[in-house]
Order: sequence, then C-alpha cells, then structure tokens
Amino acid sequence: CTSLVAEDSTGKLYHARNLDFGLFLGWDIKNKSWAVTEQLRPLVANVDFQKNNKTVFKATSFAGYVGMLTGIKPGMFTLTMNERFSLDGGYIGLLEWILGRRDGVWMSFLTRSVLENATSYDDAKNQLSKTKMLAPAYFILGGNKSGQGCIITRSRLSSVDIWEIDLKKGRWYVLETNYDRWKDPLFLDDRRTPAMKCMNETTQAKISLETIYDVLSTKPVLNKLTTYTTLMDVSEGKLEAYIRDCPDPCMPW
Amino acid sequence: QYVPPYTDYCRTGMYPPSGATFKGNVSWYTINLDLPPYKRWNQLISERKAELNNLIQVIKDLANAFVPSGKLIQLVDKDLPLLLDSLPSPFKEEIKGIADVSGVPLGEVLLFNIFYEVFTV
Repeated sequence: CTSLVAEDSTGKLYHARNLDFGLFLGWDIKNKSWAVTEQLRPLVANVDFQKNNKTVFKATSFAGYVGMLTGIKPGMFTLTMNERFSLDGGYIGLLEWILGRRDGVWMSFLTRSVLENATSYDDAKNQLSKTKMLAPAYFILGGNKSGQGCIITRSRLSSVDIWEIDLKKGRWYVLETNYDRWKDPLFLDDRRTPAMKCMNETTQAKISLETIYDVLSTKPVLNKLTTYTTLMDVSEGKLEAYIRDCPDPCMPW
Repeated sequence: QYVPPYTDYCRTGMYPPSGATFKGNVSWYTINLDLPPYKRWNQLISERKAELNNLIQVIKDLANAFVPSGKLIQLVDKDLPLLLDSLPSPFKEEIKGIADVSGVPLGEVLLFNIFYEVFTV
C-alpha cells in the first residue's frame, strides 16, 4: 500500500491511498496477475454509513469485510491503514485471542470504531496510538486544520513513532508504504522513493486530488497488487475511489 | 519496469481516470447504522454474492494447494466459527448476517474478516 496526507499552500488537506493486497497469494502465470488481487477488485465498494439518515462516515471497503481500511469523517478527519510486517505479528495476537487473552482490538475493527466514534482529529490520533491491538500496523491520519497529518507506527501494544506534517521544517506531506520511516525499504520493494520523488516534483503549490492521482498512478507506486485508489478531501467531505489495473510492464508488487 | 532502482518518470495528466490503469468507478452503498447489525449489509451482499463466492473459492483453492487433504478448510469451516462469539458487537452479528445472505460458510467469511491478523506474518 501507499498512503499519503498532503497540505497545499492554502492549508487545505488531502489524503489518498493505493490499496495493494494479495502478495504471494497465487500468481497467475498466464495473465501475469495475483489471483486474490484479481478477485478483490470486483468486491470494492464505497460505503456511506448513516445514522438518522445522516452520514457518520464514508469508506472504501470490500463487500463482505466489516472492518475499514480507508475512510473519511467529513469535516473532521481522514484515515487509512497500511500493513506493517513484524515478527511480533498478528498471528501472535490471534493465538493469544484463541487462548483467552482478549484485551487487544482487531485492527480493522479499531479503524471502523474510530471512524464511527472519534469526535476530533486529536481523539482519533489518541485512540489509534494507545489502543492495544492484535497486530502491528501503520495508521495514516489526516485532519482538517493546517499541520494535521501524521503516520502512527504501531506495534501490538503501543505507538512506536508518530511522524507529523511540519510546515516549519518544509514537511508539507507525510507518506507511508509498508516500511518504518527510519529504515530503508527493501530494495526490491521501494515504492517510497518514487512516490516521494513525484510528490517533490509536484510541489506544494500544485498539490491537489488530481496531481495526487498522478503520483499514485506512477509505477511502481501503482503495481500488480493495487486494487483501488481512493482520494479524499476532508473539508469538502469528498471521497472518490477508482478500481485500478497495472498492465505490463508493471512490477508484481 | 521490472528491476529496481526506480528510473521511471512521474505520470501527469492521469486525472480524470481513464485508459489502461483505470478499471472502473466504485459503486456507492448506504449502510444504515440504525438497522440491527445482522441486516445492515443485506443489500450490498445480495448484489455482490457471486463476487464474494469467487474470492472465497480462490482462497480455498490456495489453501487446498498447501494442504491437499482439505483439512485446513475443514478447520476453517468447523472450528473457526467457534471464535465468532468472542468477537465484539456489532461485528459478530454483521459477519453472521453476511454469511447467511451470501451463502458462504460462516468460518470462511470470518477468515476473510480477520485476514490481516492471520497474514501479517
């Protein structure tokens, strides 16, 4: 996955992501595609969660999947989640759950609960960084005020790092793939460098949902695992999603 | 390109989405949180039943390729549903509703919903 939150020169915040899933889950030699990824694309759906006929939050999800990986609470915050690989991974949390230790929260249930119940950017940030979880993850959170954008690197128990937009330091966007920001990505899977190169080329003055779509359409940020691209504008309460494909030549991940 | 390091150029003018990298728009659905959790996903699942079954079948095929005896899927179908009651509300009721409307065995819908925790290894 690749997720980013960017602030334009007027202080407006944009949040976007490519959802990549299905690595090593069945490579189709003939069609040069991943089997699970191919079957996930037709399941992509935009969902408007309402109470009393009013929108509580909106999300891009998969039919049959009740947790959330990408969502917006209009006027308040935007949230995406990227997978974090760790030896202390979700299978340990799962095992603990089976054995009866159930004080952690399932990742996608937490994100949905935050989208449904958090009352502000700070509240969402607090819940995402402090709630005990079954699996590690990266949470990418955007707000509605200048400077409100961060990447929360989570272990199962706590937040390991929070990396925020900082305009004073020239950091007008934060971007996450699937690697800790203080470490180099695996050299065979470096989507961070091209994504940052394209963001820097775009410049803060020209950042918009349109130019962010360009960044997320650049290979290998777009790759054979990409199922959808979602673009979100928190102030307008806008979420738009597109099903993606990556015809050859294209990286398998 | 197939080989890192990255040397491709940054795309421009891709929006509005079209062409080979765009496979389609995403449909909108409303989930009414005032409904009982069991019923919330009925419309969406009724419309995407076949696609959900296709995905589950691919996952089953992969599982059977790793464990040809079929015991892994037997475990998912027979034992995983025992976990459902330990899940918090409203998720357990929603998952049950999805399984009933789609016709996909409960354990397999549950596996799809906890895929992240299972596969972060």
